[in-house]
Amino acid sequence: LVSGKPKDEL
Amino acid sequence: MNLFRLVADLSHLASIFILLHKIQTTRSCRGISIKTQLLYVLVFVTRYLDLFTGDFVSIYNSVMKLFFIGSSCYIIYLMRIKYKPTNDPSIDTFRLEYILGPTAVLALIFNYKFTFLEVLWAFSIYLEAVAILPQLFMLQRTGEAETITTHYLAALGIYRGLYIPNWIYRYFTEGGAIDPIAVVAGIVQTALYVDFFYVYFTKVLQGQKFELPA
Repeated sequence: LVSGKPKDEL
Repeated sequence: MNLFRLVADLSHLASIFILLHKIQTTRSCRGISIKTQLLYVLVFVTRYLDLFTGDFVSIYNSVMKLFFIGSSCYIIYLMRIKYKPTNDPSIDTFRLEYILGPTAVLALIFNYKFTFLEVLWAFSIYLEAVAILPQLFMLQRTGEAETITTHYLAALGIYRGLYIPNWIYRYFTEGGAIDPIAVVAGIVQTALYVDFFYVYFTKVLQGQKFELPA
Protein backbone atom coordinates (compact mmCIF):
# COMPACT_ATOMS: atom_id res chain seq x y z
CA LEU A 1 0.00 0.00 0.00
CA VAL A 2 1.37 3.39 -1.00
CA SER A 3 -0.43 6.12 0.86
CA GLY A 4 0.00 9.68 -0.29
CA LYS A 5 -1.10 12.42 -2.57
CA PRO A 6 -1.09 11.85 -6.32
CA LYS A 7 0.43 15.07 -7.57
CA ASP A 8 -1.13 14.82 -11.00
CA GLU A 9 -4.80 15.01 -9.98
CA LEU A 10 -6.76 18.21 -10.30
CA MET B 1 -4.35 9.54 -16.74
CA ASN B 2 -7.20 7.10 -17.14
CA LEU B 3 -10.55 7.39 -18.87
CA PHE B 4 -12.52 7.89 -15.64
CA ARG B 5 -10.45 10.88 -14.67
CA LEU B 6 -10.36 12.35 -18.16
CA VAL B 7 -14.15 12.18 -18.48
CA ALA B 8 -14.47 13.49 -14.92
CA ASP B 9 -12.31 16.51 -15.68
CA LEU B 10 -14.15 17.15 -18.94
CA SER B 11 -17.42 16.97 -17.05
CA HIS B 12 -16.04 19.49 -14.57
CA LEU B 13 -15.08 21.71 -17.49
CA ALA B 14 -18.54 21.25 -19.01
CA SER B 15 -20.21 22.22 -15.73
CA ILE B 16 -18.41 25.56 -15.78
CA PHE B 17 -19.41 26.21 -19.40
CA ILE B 18 -23.02 25.29 -18.59
CA LEU B 19 -23.01 27.75 -15.69
CA LEU B 20 -21.49 30.51 -17.84
CA HIS B 21 -24.02 29.77 -20.57
CA LYS B 22 -26.88 29.94 -18.06
CA ILE B 23 -25.73 33.31 -16.71
CA GLN B 24 -24.99 34.83 -20.13
CA THR B 25 -28.11 33.69 -21.97
CA THR B 26 -30.60 34.44 -19.20
CA ARG B 27 -28.53 37.50 -18.22
CA SER B 28 -29.16 36.41 -14.67
CA CYS B 29 -27.56 34.46 -11.88
CA ARG B 30 -30.88 33.64 -10.27
CA GLY B 31 -30.81 30.30 -8.54
CA ILE B 32 -27.02 30.22 -8.22
CA SER B 33 -25.44 30.46 -4.79
CA ILE B 34 -22.65 33.03 -4.81
CA LYS B 35 -21.40 31.50 -1.57
CA THR B 36 -20.76 28.18 -3.27
CA GLN B 37 -19.04 30.01 -6.14
CA LEU B 38 -16.85 31.98 -3.71
CA LEU B 39 -15.88 28.73 -2.01
CA TYR B 40 -14.79 27.32 -5.36
CA VAL B 41 -12.48 30.31 -5.89
CA LEU B 42 -10.95 29.55 -2.50
CA VAL B 43 -10.72 25.83 -3.36
CA PHE B 44 -8.84 26.45 -6.60
CA VAL B 45 -6.57 29.19 -5.31
CA THR B 46 -5.49 27.20 -2.23
CA ARG B 47 -5.03 23.95 -4.16
CA TYR B 48 -3.20 25.20 -7.20
CA LEU B 49 -0.47 27.18 -5.47
CA ASP B 50 1.81 24.44 -6.78
CA LEU B 51 1.59 26.22 -10.13
CA PHE B 52 4.15 28.59 -8.68
CA THR B 53 6.42 26.13 -6.91
CA GLY B 54 7.87 24.49 -9.97
CA ASP B 55 6.10 21.13 -9.53
CA PHE B 56 5.24 20.91 -13.20
CA VAL B 57 3.06 17.92 -14.14
CA SER B 58 1.91 18.50 -17.73
CA ILE B 59 0.59 21.21 -20.01
CA TYR B 60 -2.89 19.69 -19.59
CA ASN B 61 -2.60 19.88 -15.81
CA SER B 62 -1.36 23.49 -15.74
CA VAL B 63 -3.87 24.73 -18.31
CA MET B 64 -6.76 23.13 -16.41
CA LYS B 65 -5.58 24.65 -13.13
CA LEU B 66 -5.33 28.11 -14.67
CA PHE B 67 -8.73 27.67 -16.27
CA PHE B 68 -10.39 26.67 -13.00
CA ILE B 69 -8.88 29.64 -11.16
CA GLY B 70 -9.69 32.07 -13.97
CA SER B 71 -13.23 30.89 -14.68
CA SER B 72 -14.22 30.78 -11.00
CA CYS B 73 -13.03 34.39 -10.58
CA TYR B 74 -14.88 35.38 -13.76
CA ILE B 75 -18.11 33.84 -12.42
CA ILE B 76 -17.74 35.93 -9.27
CA TYR B 77 -17.28 39.02 -11.45
CA LEU B 78 -20.48 38.17 -13.34
CA MET B 79 -22.44 37.57 -10.15
CA ARG B 80 -21.06 40.42 -8.08
CA ILE B 81 -20.77 43.12 -10.73
CA LYS B 82 -22.25 42.50 -14.16
CA TYR B 83 -25.48 40.79 -13.10
CA LYS B 84 -25.51 41.94 -9.49
CA PRO B 85 -29.22 42.96 -9.45
CA THR B 86 -30.23 39.38 -10.29
CA ASN B 87 -28.38 38.01 -7.29
CA ASP B 88 -30.72 37.56 -4.31
CA PRO B 89 -28.73 37.22 -1.08
CA SER B 90 -31.90 36.73 0.97
CA ILE B 91 -32.22 33.10 -0.16
CA ASP B 92 -28.48 32.34 -0.09
CA THR B 93 -28.32 32.04 3.65
CA PHE B 94 -26.07 29.10 4.46
CA ARG B 95 -23.54 30.26 7.04
CA LEU B 96 -20.03 30.06 5.58
CA GLU B 97 -18.41 29.76 8.99
CA TYR B 98 -20.04 26.34 9.40
CA ILE B 99 -18.00 25.25 6.40
CA LEU B 100 -14.78 27.25 6.77
CA GLY B 101 -14.25 26.52 10.47
CA PRO B 102 -14.46 22.72 10.45
CA THR B 103 -12.57 22.34 7.15
CA ALA B 104 -9.73 24.56 8.43
CA VAL B 105 -9.50 22.51 11.63
CA LEU B 106 -9.58 19.24 9.68
CA ALA B 107 -6.77 20.48 7.42
CA LEU B 108 -4.62 21.39 10.41
CA ILE B 109 -5.09 17.90 11.88
CA PHE B 110 -5.23 15.66 8.81
CA ASN B 111 -2.64 16.57 6.20
CA TYR B 112 0.28 14.78 4.57
CA LYS B 113 2.83 17.20 5.96
CA PHE B 114 2.54 20.11 8.34
CA THR B 115 3.72 22.72 5.89
CA PHE B 116 1.94 25.80 4.55
CA LEU B 117 1.31 24.32 1.10
CA GLU B 118 0.26 20.88 2.30
CA VAL B 119 -2.17 22.23 4.92
CA LEU B 120 -3.70 24.51 2.28
CA TRP B 121 -3.92 21.57 -0.12
CA ALA B 122 -5.76 19.44 2.47
CA PHE B 123 -7.99 22.42 3.29
CA SER B 124 -8.92 22.78 -0.39
CA ILE B 125 -9.83 19.09 -0.59
CA TYR B 126 -12.08 19.27 2.49
CA LEU B 127 -13.52 22.57 1.35
CA GLU B 128 -14.37 21.26 -2.10
CA ALA B 129 -16.20 18.33 -0.54
CA VAL B 130 -18.71 20.64 1.13
CA ALA B 131 -18.56 23.74 -1.09
CA ILE B 132 -21.79 22.72 -2.82
CA LEU B 133 -23.78 22.86 0.44
CA PRO B 134 -24.87 26.55 0.16
CA GLN B 135 -26.10 25.76 -3.38
CA LEU B 136 -28.00 22.65 -2.30
CA PHE B 137 -29.36 24.51 0.71
CA MET B 138 -30.65 27.26 -1.59
CA LEU B 139 -32.26 24.66 -3.84
CA GLN B 140 -33.92 23.10 -0.81
CA ARG B 141 -35.24 26.49 0.28
CA THR B 142 -36.67 27.51 -3.08
CA GLY B 143 -37.83 23.96 -3.84
CA GLU B 144 -37.25 24.32 -7.57
CA ALA B 145 -34.57 25.09 -10.12
CA GLU B 146 -34.20 26.10 -13.72
CA THR B 147 -33.42 23.10 -15.89
CA ILE B 148 -30.08 24.55 -16.97
CA THR B 149 -29.05 24.95 -13.33
CA THR B 150 -29.80 21.28 -12.73
CA HIS B 151 -27.62 20.34 -15.72
CA TYR B 152 -24.82 22.36 -14.13
CA LEU B 153 -25.22 20.47 -10.86
CA ALA B 154 -25.47 17.13 -12.67
CA ALA B 155 -22.20 17.76 -14.52
CA LEU B 156 -20.52 18.66 -11.23
CA GLY B 157 -21.89 15.53 -9.59
CA ILE B 158 -20.73 13.33 -12.46
CA TYR B 159 -17.26 14.86 -12.19
CA ARG B 160 -17.05 13.95 -8.52
CA GLY B 161 -18.62 10.55 -8.95
CA LEU B 162 -16.14 9.52 -11.65
CA TYR B 163 -13.17 10.26 -9.42
CA ILE B 164 -14.14 7.22 -7.33
CA PRO B 165 -13.65 4.61 -10.10
CA ASN B 166 -10.50 6.55 -11.02
CA TRP B 167 -9.09 5.91 -7.54
CA ILE B 168 -10.09 2.26 -7.64
CA TYR B 169 -8.40 1.93 -11.04
CA ARG B 170 -5.26 3.66 -9.77
CA TYR B 171 -5.19 1.46 -6.68
CA PHE B 172 -4.95 -1.66 -8.86
CA THR B 173 -2.71 -0.28 -11.59
CA GLU B 174 -0.28 1.69 -9.42
CA GLY B 175 0.69 -0.86 -6.80
CA GLY B 176 -1.87 -0.06 -4.13
CA ALA B 177 -1.59 3.69 -4.44
CA ILE B 178 -4.17 5.42 -2.29
CA ASP B 179 -4.75 9.01 -1.24
CA PRO B 180 -6.93 8.67 1.88
CA ILE B 181 -7.56 12.43 2.21
CA ALA B 182 -8.90 12.80 -1.31
CA VAL B 183 -10.79 9.49 -1.22
CA VAL B 184 -12.66 10.12 2.03
CA ALA B 185 -13.46 13.72 1.04
CA GLY B 186 -14.43 12.58 -2.45
CA ILE B 187 -16.85 9.97 -1.16
CA VAL B 188 -18.47 12.54 1.15
CA GLN B 189 -18.68 15.00 -1.72
CA THR B 190 -20.29 12.48 -4.05
CA ALA B 191 -22.76 11.40 -1.36
CA LEU B 192 -24.02 14.98 -1.06
CA TYR B 193 -25.32 14.71 -4.63
CA VAL B 194 -27.40 11.56 -4.09
CA ASP B 195 -30.66 13.35 -3.27
CA PHE B 196 -30.17 15.76 -6.12
CA PHE B 197 -29.53 12.98 -8.63
CA TYR B 198 -32.64 11.13 -7.53
CA VAL B 199 -34.81 14.12 -8.49
CA TYR B 200 -32.68 14.84 -11.58
CA PHE B 201 -33.18 11.34 -12.98
CA THR B 202 -36.81 10.92 -12.02
CA LYS B 203 -37.95 14.39 -13.08
CA VAL B 204 -35.59 16.52 -15.18
CA LEU B 205 -34.47 13.72 -17.50
CA GLN B 206 -38.13 12.75 -17.97
CA GLY B 207 -38.80 16.25 -19.26
CA GLN B 208 -40.33 17.63 -16.08
CA LYS B 209 -39.33 20.67 -14.09
CA PHE B 210 -37.00 20.22 -11.12
CA GLU B 211 -39.32 20.51 -8.16
CA LEU B 212 -38.85 19.16 -4.69
CA PRO B 213 -41.80 17.56 -2.93
CA ALA B 214 -43.31 20.08 -0.50
